[in-house]
Amino acid sequence: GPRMPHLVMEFLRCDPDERQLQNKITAHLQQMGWEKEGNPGTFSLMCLMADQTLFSIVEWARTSIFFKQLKVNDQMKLLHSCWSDLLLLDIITRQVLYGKEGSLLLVTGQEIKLTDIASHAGPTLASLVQRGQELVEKLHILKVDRQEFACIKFLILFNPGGKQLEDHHYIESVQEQVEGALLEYTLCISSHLLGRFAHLLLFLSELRSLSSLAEDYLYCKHLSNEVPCNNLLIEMLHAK
Amino acid sequence: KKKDNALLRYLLDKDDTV
Repeated sequence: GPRMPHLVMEFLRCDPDERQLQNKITAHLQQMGWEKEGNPGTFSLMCLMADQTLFSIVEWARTSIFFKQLKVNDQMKLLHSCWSDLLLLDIITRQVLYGKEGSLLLVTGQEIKLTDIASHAGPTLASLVQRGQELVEKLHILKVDRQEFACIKFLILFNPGGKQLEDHHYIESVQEQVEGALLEYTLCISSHLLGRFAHLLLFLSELRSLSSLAEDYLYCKHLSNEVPCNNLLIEMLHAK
Repeated sequence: KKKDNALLRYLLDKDDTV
């Protein structure tokens, strides 16, 4: 393979194992009484999965390089402002790396046909799914790999913009280091000078705008009491 | 406001006391 920047290897090392995550969350849902082949299309099951995925995201961040050096107050500020980006990135990454066309691969390994989702979804959810699908297709064409996704996760986490951070300079310097590592990596694997890197940064901004819409959608669902009592998900929805 | 974020704080803090 291409020569990999040291930092990119470190990011990969921090990345949780997909199979372990799948087993952990499946076991948790079964413990809560959800049948594996039950009714995975329900909105509340998706919320439970999102909630459990959030736990894994916090655990990933907490044990990751750079983040664990921060004070808890800064850690909370960073996570509060990017949790929905990270959640959406998790879903999109799974589709690009392991998913099949025309279906949504869940964190538990179950698959739902996109046509089934579309037939049950209202206009807002249908449009969110459609836009997410377009992002997945773009990344498929670019053949974005695990290394790049791992870098993007850190770019999302270490976003110093608009927050009252104690360690602002440190967070800014980490962001620069991550960008540098991603740029170096994309230059190694792509002959199109800067093109690939620019595409990935564009994806990042599209992801942020979509996750912001998804967060609004979830918040509305929460206000109408349709989000089941998922501790971390609700807490994050209240954070903004 | 801190109470609202009790779970996240707990998750981030839990091993720091070990």
